Amino acid sequence: SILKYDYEDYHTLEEIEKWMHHMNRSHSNLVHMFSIGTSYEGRPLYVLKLGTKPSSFRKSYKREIWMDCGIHAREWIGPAFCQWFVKEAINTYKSDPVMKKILDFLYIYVMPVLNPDGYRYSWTHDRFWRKTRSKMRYNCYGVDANRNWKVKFCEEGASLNPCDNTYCGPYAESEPEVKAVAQFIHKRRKFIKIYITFHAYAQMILYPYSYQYDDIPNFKCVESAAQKAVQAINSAFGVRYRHGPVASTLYLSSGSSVDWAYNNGIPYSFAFELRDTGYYGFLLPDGLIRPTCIETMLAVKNITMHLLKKC
Amino acid sequence: HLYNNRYDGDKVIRVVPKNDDEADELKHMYQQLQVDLWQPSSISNIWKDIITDVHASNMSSEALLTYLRQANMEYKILVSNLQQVIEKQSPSRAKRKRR
Repeated sequence: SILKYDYEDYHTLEEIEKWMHHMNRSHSNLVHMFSIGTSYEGRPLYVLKLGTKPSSFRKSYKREIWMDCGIHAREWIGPAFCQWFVKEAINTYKSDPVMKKILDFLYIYVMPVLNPDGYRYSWTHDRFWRKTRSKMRYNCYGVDANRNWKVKFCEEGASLNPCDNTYCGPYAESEPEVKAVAQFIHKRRKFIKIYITFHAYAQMILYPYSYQYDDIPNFKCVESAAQKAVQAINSAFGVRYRHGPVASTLYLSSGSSVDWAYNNGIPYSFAFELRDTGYYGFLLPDGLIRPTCIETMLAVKNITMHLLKKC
Repeated sequence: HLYNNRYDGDKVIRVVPKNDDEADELKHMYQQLQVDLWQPSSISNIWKDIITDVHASNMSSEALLTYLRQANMEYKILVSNLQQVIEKQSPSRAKRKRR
């Protein structure tokens, strides 16, 4: 039943879509749902826009945050967190002054499932599917949606083999999902100040660059935000997250969304790798959704307040 | 069972190559066995001291474990039966499906 939606369980694509429709209908003062395009298999790419409309005496525009989950189909904790975030934002808007400030001063775009075809496939056929479900001339399906962005396309850490899990695709933004998100963010780039993408698993908060070891120009600011965010995570249940640039903290990769967002002018660009570090891996039990989401909420709110205070 | 029990007997194995030779051999082995790499995301990111987690089918995991023992490479079995862990991830859903 939608009325008793279980945020401590994993949900199918259909359940998530029904839930989004419900949130849009029942919380129209804070939530607006829209679609930015369609997936390869024709599914709508839904986004939820959270935030109050600016009152007449305030600025007519608000700064914005973009969050996406489910780029990689098998990383189910991502979409679970995106849903949790929306629920918390709505439920605590009146009771939490921090959340009230965030939703009054900013708009937050939340895309719970960026790769709906792959996500659905991981529920119906292959639990460990990672890529999209596009098929071009070759025998193998799918492109790694986190290697398909127009930034150092198909260089280090990406594969030209269509059968590999890190296949970059025939060309940048070949995947309609990636193209739709890129077009939307590019259009709103003057307003979007934070980009966060959620993955699993490694327990890390990462920032650009992925494709090279050089520091980003605003390294001090972003590093400070990441450091405070991991401290916030640790404060919840004592879980340790590492933080740093993708290239030196995780590994070199090209064509990733976190680099694309940064190179498109979004000053704070992060990739979260959520729980755990390998005990369960992609199979994080539903009993651990709650603590994972609680600690991650703290980090996201922390980064957002960092933006509002300015570095 | 979820996914028609296809993951019964599959394992997830962690190996951390101690030197470049081990890393190269591991890359070769993973490619031969066509394992599902959980981390890192690409075989090309496997180097000395990099944690590698691989999901291998029942048969492939036996071959991989035999190789690791013969090569004297340390390993840890993170998951000894993937199907069981999949069922545990969402026990209420697995029960509903069985009903």
